[in-house]
Amino acid sequence: SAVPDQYSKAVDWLSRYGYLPVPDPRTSKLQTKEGIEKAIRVMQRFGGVKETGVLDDETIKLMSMPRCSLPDIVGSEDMLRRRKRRRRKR
Amino acid sequence: YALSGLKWHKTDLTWSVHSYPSPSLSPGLTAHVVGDILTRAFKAWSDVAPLNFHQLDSSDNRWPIAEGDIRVSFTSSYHNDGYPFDGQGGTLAHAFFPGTDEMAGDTHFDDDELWSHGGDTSKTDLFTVAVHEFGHALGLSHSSSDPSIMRPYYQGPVTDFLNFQLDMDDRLAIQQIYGVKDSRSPGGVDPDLPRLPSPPPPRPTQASDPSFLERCKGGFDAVANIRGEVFFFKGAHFWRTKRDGSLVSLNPAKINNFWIGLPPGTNKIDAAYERKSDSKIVFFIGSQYWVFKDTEAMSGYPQPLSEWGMRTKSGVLLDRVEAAFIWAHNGKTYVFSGGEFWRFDESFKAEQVTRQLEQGYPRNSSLWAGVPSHMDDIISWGEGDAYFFKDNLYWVLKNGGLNQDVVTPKSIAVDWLRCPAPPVTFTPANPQIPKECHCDIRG
Repeated sequence: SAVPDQYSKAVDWLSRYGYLPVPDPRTSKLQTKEGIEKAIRVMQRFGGVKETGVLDDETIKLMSMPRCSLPDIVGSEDMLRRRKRRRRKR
Repeated sequence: YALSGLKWHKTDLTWSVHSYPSPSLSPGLTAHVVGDILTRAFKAWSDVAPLNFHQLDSSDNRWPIAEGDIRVSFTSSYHNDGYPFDGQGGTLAHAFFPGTDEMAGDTHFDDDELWSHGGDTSKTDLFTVAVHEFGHALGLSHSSSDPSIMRPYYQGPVTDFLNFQLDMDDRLAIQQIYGVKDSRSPGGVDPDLPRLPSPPPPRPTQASDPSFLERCKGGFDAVANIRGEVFFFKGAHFWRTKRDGSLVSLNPAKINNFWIGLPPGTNKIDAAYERKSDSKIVFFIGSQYWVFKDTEAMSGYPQPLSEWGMRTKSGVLLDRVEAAFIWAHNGKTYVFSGGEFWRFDESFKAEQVTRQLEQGYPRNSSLWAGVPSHMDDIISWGEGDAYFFKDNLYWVLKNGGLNQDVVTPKSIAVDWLRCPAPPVTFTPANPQIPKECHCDIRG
């Protein structure tokens, strides 16, 4: 039997729920391996499972649970950037 | 708890139901029962904050029904709000944060779910989900706190639906926005950040781009699944398709501007893949290969392809690769060239990747029945299926299978690159074995 393409699915899931920045069409940055690991850690912390940074069974199980469509992290990068800008102005 | 940064600037809110669950999937959830469940879900919030909820119905002439603050509906699949539902399981519902936008407060439930009214754990409890969604409609974001009704995952029905009370985390959240019920100073405060991200500045419409035709013509040099996106390389450029089917940009990017460390003027990638064991990205160009860490070539590359030790059946050392991919079915690396293929085990041992050519290779590419012997490239995608790309068509071998009787090709341009469908033309279902003709009595 086939092994689902968990990695691609997980990247899509992490982007959809706000853990990974959506690729910016202006800069088109590639998701980095470290960035994906970090996003998995944040998702694990948020979901209350062991923080491993890898797609273990518990994480995959959590990702496949029924849930609300709205993202868990809203505009975190945007917010950080704005805070930094404000600090610089001060 | 987390707040969206948005709130209603009034405490009397109206709500209405615009459609109900399908009786075939959720029997027993009549309009009356749904109204009762939703009333109780609103009550969970109005019990602890100075909020009043009034249901509007079609017989009520005081407000036009469309004017309700929180409009509830049961919809399925795409319903024109950017949050499509996905059938049973997966996403269950969503709601829009408060505000002046037309959609503000609107709450949508997936009509493909099996909704229930408590008790039946094989179904989804409408009351539990409704309390969560109304939390969004009032300005709350998802919480990581346990217990909290605002956790994003559905974990079964709440206990004691009739006497349900919000947990501390949720109470504090709603009171932060609207104040405490029966307190002398109701109204709360304007919630501080986080604010919703501001939309990107408007961009002028681009003039028509000649690269449009290139994208839609097909004939890609290489196709690769890298970090969950599909890269289509052609000449000196590439396009990227995200998992949701959208393109990062309609305009192609220059290979040399993005992939740093390739020779200037690189105008053809033969094949590429993301290594499973360490997520490094391998590019084949002519008789050399490069290994990238993210978008930068690692020092020491290029190296000669001969390092891979691939010899044809006639004993010649391979000097060009046509296609390469990791088959999700077994995690092995497959390299194709000249109608033959080789299989490698690339394990991560002692902090480095060791590449082991497996015994019994090369084998004939025709073993992959139903797909072209000489393909442009291959990827693993979806549920671990193998996707073969050739010219402007692609074939899917499902479930780790090698030998499917009929594999119908589909259009790369239409399915992957957002191009208009071409006029219908005949394409053979199996490029290796032309389909037999069957004539009927009328010839």
